[in-house]
Amino acid sequence: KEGYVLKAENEKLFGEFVEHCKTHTQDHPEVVAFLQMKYSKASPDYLSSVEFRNALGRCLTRAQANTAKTFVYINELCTVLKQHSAKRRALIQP
Amino acid sequence: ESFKMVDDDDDPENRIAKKMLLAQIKANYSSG
Repeated sequence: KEGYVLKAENEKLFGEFVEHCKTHTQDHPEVVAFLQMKYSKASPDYLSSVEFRNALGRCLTRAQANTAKTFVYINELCTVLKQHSAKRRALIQP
Repeated sequence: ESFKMVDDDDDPENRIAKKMLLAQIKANYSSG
């Protein structure tokens, strides 16, 4: 049940982050699409984790406080999602 | 009174991150 709540919270936070980024990256909409693609390929376990919620919350807070660094926080989140991609996890498993 | 438009690219760190993301997107589309 806890995992389900976390997943819902993280989805909401990610939605907020995406909406914020869309506003500040209108010259390059492909960047937000790329972030969403990385999100869709991330491991479901990671997307329902406290670790992801913390990373997402940190990026969202900072992005809202400093709109001149929007791409920095998108890049940070893309890197985190890439590190936890379902494909990568499958390769690491013995 | 003159003023300077604030652009995302004014921040060096943001400019680098933007370049990195665009390069990744380009590589991603090129590979498949």
